[in-house]
Amino acid sequence: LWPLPLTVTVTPSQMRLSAENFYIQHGPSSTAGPSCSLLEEAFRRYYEYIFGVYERPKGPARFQGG
Amino acid sequence: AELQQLLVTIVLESECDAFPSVSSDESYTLLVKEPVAFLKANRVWGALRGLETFSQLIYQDSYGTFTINESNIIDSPRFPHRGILIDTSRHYLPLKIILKTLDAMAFNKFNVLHWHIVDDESFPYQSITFPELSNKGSYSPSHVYTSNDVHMVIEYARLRGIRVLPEFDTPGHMQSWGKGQKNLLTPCYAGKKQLDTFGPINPILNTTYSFLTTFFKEITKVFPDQFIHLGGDEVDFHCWESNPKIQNFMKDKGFGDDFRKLESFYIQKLLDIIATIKKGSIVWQEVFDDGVKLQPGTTVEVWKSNGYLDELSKITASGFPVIISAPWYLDLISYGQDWKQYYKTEPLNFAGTQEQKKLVLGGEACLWGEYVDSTNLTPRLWPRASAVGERLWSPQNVRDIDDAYRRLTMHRCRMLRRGIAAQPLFTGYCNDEDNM
Repeated sequence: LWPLPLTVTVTPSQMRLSAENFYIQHGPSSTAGPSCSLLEEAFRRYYEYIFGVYERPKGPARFQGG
Repeated sequence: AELQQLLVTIVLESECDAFPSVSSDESYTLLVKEPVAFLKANRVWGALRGLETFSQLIYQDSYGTFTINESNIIDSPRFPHRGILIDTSRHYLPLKIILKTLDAMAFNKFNVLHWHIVDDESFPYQSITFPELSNKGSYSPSHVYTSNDVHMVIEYARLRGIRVLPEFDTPGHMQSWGKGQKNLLTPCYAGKKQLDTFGPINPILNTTYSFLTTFFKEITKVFPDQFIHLGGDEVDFHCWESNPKIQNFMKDKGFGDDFRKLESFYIQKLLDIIATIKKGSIVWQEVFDDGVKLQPGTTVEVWKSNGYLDELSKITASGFPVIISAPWYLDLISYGQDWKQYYKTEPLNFAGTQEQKKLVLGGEACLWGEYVDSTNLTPRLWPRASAVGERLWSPQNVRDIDDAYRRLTMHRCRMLRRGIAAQPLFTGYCNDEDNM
């Protein structure tokens, strides 16, 4: 990580992620929702940083409201 | 096990449509656990920082599978002002380079773009009120920043939680202003003969101050940040000394031969103008050194490397907030791993009380434009500025240089993958180098 956060705990337990089955979404109790273009843009950007440019074939929108 | 979701929750009023400020809350918590990860922040600014951290936790194993470890992170910045200074006057920087710099800043959790937009060399800022400033003062009519360009930079920065802090140097460093605004600069003399050369702004004319009021009113409307960075540094007094009208003014005011008093007189009037239009000022350290009466809350930027720790003691003892750039002039290049010296710098390592140290708002890595244009700005800046970024974000005790080297080499590869042409720290390689 750079810059190093204030406190970090990382366990050896691993999970995999896949571009087609991973979503960044607003939490149900969040005060920001799909109308918050700043976060919508950020979700899109970081999805691409993580997976590269990936087009979902079908199904729900990549970023949904909470 | 599979991670399927990152849920992002803003707890307080989101500030989604606001601009970031020096008091923006960038804290966040991140819990990564199967099957859902949770990112919580008080405001959107913290969510942006948390998304960056989340993205850094994910890596590809040797089979290409995206993987993340269960993690728990609590984070907030050590300093609220973490800036990068760019200079678009000595060399023009195309818009896309400025935007790329903002991308890289976000990867390193910087939050202030200090845009030294005009200087002696050129005036690329296209003023709506005074278009002749850039018409006559820019390198060429195509090398300007239009209103649209400036708005694009500001919005692109906002979406990344970055403030855009414009700098307009005055009374010195204004040669490019004189071409488009008659009678703004002081005519220089040789004896009784007026020369074709001009010095600093003319501080004895009322028209100077009416121009400045109108100009900075425009700047206030264009740049939403609460602060404007003003100059005050490196004023050459020779031209003022040569001008008979200035000499008479000095006598009338009782300034004697001390032209620093004339400079102070001018800057004080300028700072009053800025306060009247309800902006705060950030000034270079000379303004403080020369005894100008500063409005409470004026921030002083310490840039001179010689004796900067003493300077920090003095300024904070007077109760003014400071930002530090003295140890982080990245234009002063050297061979080898110079990032280490930037990394080792401790901003609070000066003599002073805890109250004084609370007045240190942060600092800036500065890349002046003399030898830097679109061809080499990005690799000169990164990953050197990354070292400053961690110093300003992470806790004081994060200082292990070997650990930093290991993490920074990986971070540099990550920046490369994301399109930032960051220079290597030393020997080594990045995975997927062929695809970058």
